[in-house]
Amino acid sequence: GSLLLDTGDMHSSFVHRRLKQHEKRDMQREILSILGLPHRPRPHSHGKQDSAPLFMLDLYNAMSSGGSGGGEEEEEEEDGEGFSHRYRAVFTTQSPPLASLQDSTFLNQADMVMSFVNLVEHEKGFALYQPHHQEYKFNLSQIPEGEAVTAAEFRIYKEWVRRHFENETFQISIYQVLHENVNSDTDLLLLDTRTVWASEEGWQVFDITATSNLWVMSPQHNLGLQLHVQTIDGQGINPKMAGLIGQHGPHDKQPFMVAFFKVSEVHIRTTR
Amino acid sequence: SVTSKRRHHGRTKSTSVQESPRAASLTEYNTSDQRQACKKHELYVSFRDLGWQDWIIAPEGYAAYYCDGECSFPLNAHMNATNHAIVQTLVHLMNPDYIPKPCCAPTKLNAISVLFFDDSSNVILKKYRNMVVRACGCH
Repeated sequence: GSLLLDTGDMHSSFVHRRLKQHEKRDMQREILSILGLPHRPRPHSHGKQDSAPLFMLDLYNAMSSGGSGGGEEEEEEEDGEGFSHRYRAVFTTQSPPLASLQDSTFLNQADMVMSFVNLVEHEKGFALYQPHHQEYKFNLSQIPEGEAVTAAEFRIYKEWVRRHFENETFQISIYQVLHENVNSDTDLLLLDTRTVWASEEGWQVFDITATSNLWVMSPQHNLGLQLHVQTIDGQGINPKMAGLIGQHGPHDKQPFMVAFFKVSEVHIRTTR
Repeated sequence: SVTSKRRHHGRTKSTSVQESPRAASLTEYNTSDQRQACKKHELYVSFRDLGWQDWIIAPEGYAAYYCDGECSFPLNAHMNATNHAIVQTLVHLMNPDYIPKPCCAPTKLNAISVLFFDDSSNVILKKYRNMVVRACGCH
């Protein structure tokens, strides 16, 4: 088809024609360069993890709702205030907002949001008689250059627990894996905890900003996260028993990570 | 080259816009011009037609717009000329064969947000500034 479609009144000197193949390739290359991409991405499927794309699409729609077609931003929003407003709108509809994230100024400064799919395929914590934790890993290597993490969160969906622990309260803890030891316990760093009722349902959000920054700066330290669940009397239980959704749950409720970025340097296109 | 032209045209003349002979020639220039004035035209860039729908989630494309037309005085009521455009016009009038008219180009640009997958199926939502022409004017 024609790449560029003149939909307005045409100037007499404007030649409307289909682009030749090499012209189309050149145009693709130029647009990729404007988008700051070295090549056209070829995403491959990680099972059917739809939750992150759906969350991001909600963010996109919320941000675009004030502008015209194509997600165009109104001029007055370019100072970032509109951005912040719309992020907040999505936060409050998607999940109980994390207080530390809500109150900080990072939302006003964010100009890129990125979600990361969980790469751990074997869910040992979700098998009934396995250790009472679950591991998550995320690939942060493709973050565009010049972007600095201002906030990051881990999101996991919790369903209402109706059996076994009906009136129970759970403590969900998120740890950063510091060292993986083959013959002894793994070294962990506690990042965030939440106390939830068995009857609670919705996205649980954990602040992992500091860890994300470390992983961006030192990718060799990216050994993933561990999630542990305890009852109020300190007994470790299987995350599935607490209603936390794992890989065998619905596609649109799979756990994922989301990070907010601020451009720390001006993107300069290289001269050819 | 402007200085040398001034010398050619005589010591008493200057490039001031208040000068009556020049003002007259500006009017002449405008009335003789039959081309369309500088304005914004719509142009849709389609990501779908680029074959990118497998990695760009939204939008399908965007109305980018472009500026086209001749910068002739007086400009439309909604448009303003920069000081440079006025000077460029004066110099063009002095030497029309060598010095071009001012350019009809964007004066205000808007951002768009693009939602796309990377190679690892992570999703990126990024705001790109200066992607959509909001207003055209003479530079």
